[in-house]
Amino acid sequence: GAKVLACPLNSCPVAPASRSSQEVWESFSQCFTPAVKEVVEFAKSIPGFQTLSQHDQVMLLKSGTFQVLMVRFCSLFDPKERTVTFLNGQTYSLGSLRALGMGSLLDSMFDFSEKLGSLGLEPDEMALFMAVVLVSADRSGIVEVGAVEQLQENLIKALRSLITSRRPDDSTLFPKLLLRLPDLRTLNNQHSDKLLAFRIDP
Amino acid sequence: FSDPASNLGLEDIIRKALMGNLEDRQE
Repeated sequence: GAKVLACPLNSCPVAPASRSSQEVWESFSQCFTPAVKEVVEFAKSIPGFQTLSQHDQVMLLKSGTFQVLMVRFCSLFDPKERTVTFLNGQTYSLGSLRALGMGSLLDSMFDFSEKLGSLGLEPDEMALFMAVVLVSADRSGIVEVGAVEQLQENLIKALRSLITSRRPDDSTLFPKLLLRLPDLRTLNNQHSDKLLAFRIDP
Repeated sequence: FSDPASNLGLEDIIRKALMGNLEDRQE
């Protein structure tokens, strides 16, 4: 009867059965809200982001926040040990997380973390990549598509320039990085399905 | 339930965080 929300941001992934779904959700919300606010602050620091209309800023953040968080918290996933360290400091094995109902989403997250981690990005490269991730989010609901495309183009150019100038002998890194964008889209969809399942059938 | 971000309260958090910024700039 325990209610499970096995998200690394959740400080109490397994709640006692006595707690209502609403209470479990509100407690989880308090855990993810600071992380979401940090993504908004990060977005505001992206040169050009605040020149977009507020409506489009909200749309990009709505569809891109999870993806940015996935990149940011990639290091919580240890593909070698097959463990995930939650923000509450507790480390869970792959087996125990499977038992908590994390199946294909978890596999995809490990896969993504391993691929991104293998690229060995520097912190500033990672930040620029997260900016690209955010402005590459789902365009549904975007009004000024041209302005978003222009910003995306500028950020991709900046990322390519940074990476190729640092590693002139490795022409494969930048394309490999761009290939992670569709992975993140897929992860985003899987994650949304998981959350909706909790909300519909708690 | 077609829009998870709205239903999860994410949109509210985002709007408030962005609007906070507008208020900061006005100050």
